[in-house]
Amino acid sequence: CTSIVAEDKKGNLIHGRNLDFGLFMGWDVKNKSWIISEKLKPLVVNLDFKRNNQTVFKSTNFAGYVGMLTGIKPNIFTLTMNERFSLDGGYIGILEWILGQRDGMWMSFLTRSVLENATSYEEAKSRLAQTKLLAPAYFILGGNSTGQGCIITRSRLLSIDILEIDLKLGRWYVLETNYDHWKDPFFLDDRRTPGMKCMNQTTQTNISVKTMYDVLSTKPVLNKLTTYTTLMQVSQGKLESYIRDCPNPCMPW
Amino acid sequence: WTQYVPPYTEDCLTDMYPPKGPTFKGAVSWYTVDLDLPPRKRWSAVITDKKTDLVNMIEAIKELADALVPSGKLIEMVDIALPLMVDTLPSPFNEEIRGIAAASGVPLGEVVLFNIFYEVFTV
Repeated sequence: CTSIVAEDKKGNLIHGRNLDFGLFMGWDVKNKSWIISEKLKPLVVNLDFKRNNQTVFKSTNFAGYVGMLTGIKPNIFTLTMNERFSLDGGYIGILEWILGQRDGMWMSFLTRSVLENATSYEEAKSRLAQTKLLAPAYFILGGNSTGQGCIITRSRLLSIDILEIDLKLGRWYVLETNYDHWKDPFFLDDRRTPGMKCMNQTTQTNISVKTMYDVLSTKPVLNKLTTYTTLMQVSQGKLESYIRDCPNPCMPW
Repeated sequence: WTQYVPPYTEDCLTDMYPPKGPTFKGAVSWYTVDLDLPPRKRWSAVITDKKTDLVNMIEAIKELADALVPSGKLIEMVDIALPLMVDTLPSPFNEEIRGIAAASGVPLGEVVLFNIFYEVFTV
């Protein structure tokens, strides 16, 4: 996965993401593609969650999956989640759950609950940072005011780090793939460097939904695992998504 | 030349939007999920439309599971154990998952697996 939150020169926040999934879950030799990734693409749907006929939040989802990986609470915040690998992983959380220790939350149920119930960027950030989880994760959160964009790096129990947009430091965007931002990514899976190169080449002056789509379309940020791209503009309450393909030559991940 | 050797890094692309060309595989349909409905009914419209694709995806996962554990024991365990787990999941997720299983015809355990796959995948 790759998630980006960027602030343009006018203070507008734009949140984009590629949802990559299906690694090592069966390779289709004839079509040079991952089997599960290809099976997930037809299941991609955009959802408008309503209460009293009013939109509460919107999301890009896989039909049949009740949790949230990508969503927007119009005019308030945007949220995506990327996988985080850790030895202290989900299997430990599941074991605890089976043994009756159920004070942790399932990751995508937390994101769904935050999108449904949080009323501000700060409240969303606090809940994503402090709620005990069954599995580690990265939460990428965008708000509706200048500077409101962050990557929350979570272990199952703790919030390890929160990296925020800081215009004074020249950090006009935050970009997360699947590795802790203070460490080098795995050398066989560095999507961060090409992603940041393209963001820096775009510049804050030219960042927009259009140019963010360009960054998310550039290999290897786009790869064989990429099922969809979603672009969100919080101030307009707008979410749009597109099913992707990665013609050869293309990285399997 | 870097785009021809792994990781096939391209020059930063431009003018890809509006989406077109070989990297754009299609638009995404919109559905409404009415949170005023009982949890079991919320996903009916989506699942009615996507039932076949959901069954296909679950079948693909089962084929993988069979490749891993040819005896079929893994799938049996999913179909027997995970339904017992659904009631331990918090509301409204447990009831929504039940509704999806009923609307799609996919066994309840397999819908549960799909919904907790992020945690299971770490295994």
